[in-house]
Amino acid sequence: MNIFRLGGDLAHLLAIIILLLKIWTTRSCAGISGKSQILFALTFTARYLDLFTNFVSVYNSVMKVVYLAAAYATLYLMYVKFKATYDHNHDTFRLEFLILPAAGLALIINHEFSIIEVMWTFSIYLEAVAILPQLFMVSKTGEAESITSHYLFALGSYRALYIVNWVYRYYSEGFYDMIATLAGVVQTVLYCDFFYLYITKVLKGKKLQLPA
Amino acid sequence: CHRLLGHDEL
Repeated sequence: MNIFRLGGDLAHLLAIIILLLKIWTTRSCAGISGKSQILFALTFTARYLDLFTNFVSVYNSVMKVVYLAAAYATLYLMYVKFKATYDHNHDTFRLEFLILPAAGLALIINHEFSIIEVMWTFSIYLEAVAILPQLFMVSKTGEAESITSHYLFALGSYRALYIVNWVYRYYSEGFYDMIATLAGVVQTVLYCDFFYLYITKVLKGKKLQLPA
Repeated sequence: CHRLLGHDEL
C-alpha cells in the first residue's frame, strides 16, 4: 500500500458517500445516471468474486464489502425508494454498447484465461467506460448540480491517483499491470473535459454548465 | 510482469 493508492481509495469512498448523501438528503436522484450506477455495481460484483477466496488484508476485504454494499444501496435508492425522481428521459445510454465490448475484450486480452481472471478483466474494462452514461446525461441536460460535480470530481480523481500508484509501484517494487494501467488511463482521460469545467467553473462557485 | 496470485488492489 502507498499513499497514492490509499488516497485513491479514499477519493473513491468519498465519491460513493457523496452520492449516497446527495440522494438520501435531497430524496432525489435527479441528474444521476442509474445506468452508470448499474455498471458500477456490475464492475464491483465481477471484480470482487474473490472476496472469500483471496484474502489480502482486513482493509482490502472491508473496502470490497463497503463498495459492494454502497453500489447496491445506490441502485435500491434510485430504482426503488426514489424511483419517481429518476430521470429516465435523459438517462438513455445503451448499456449493451459498453457491456458487450468489455466482455468481448476481456475474453481476448487478459492475464489468464480463467473464470475469476476474465471476470476481473471484464470489471477493469467496464469500469473504464462506466461513467459514460453519466457524462452523456450531464451533456444532455447541459448542467449538473454542484454536489453531482463534486461526486464526479472525486470519482475521476480516484483512478487518476491509481495511475500515480502504478507508476510508484513500478519504480519501487517493479510491479506493473498493463491491463489495469491502460484501462485506468482511458477511464481518467474520459473525465478530462469535466475536470476542466470543474476547476474553471465549479470551484469559482459557478454552476457546472456545459456549452450547449 | 510478475503476477500476484489474485489481485491485491481494489
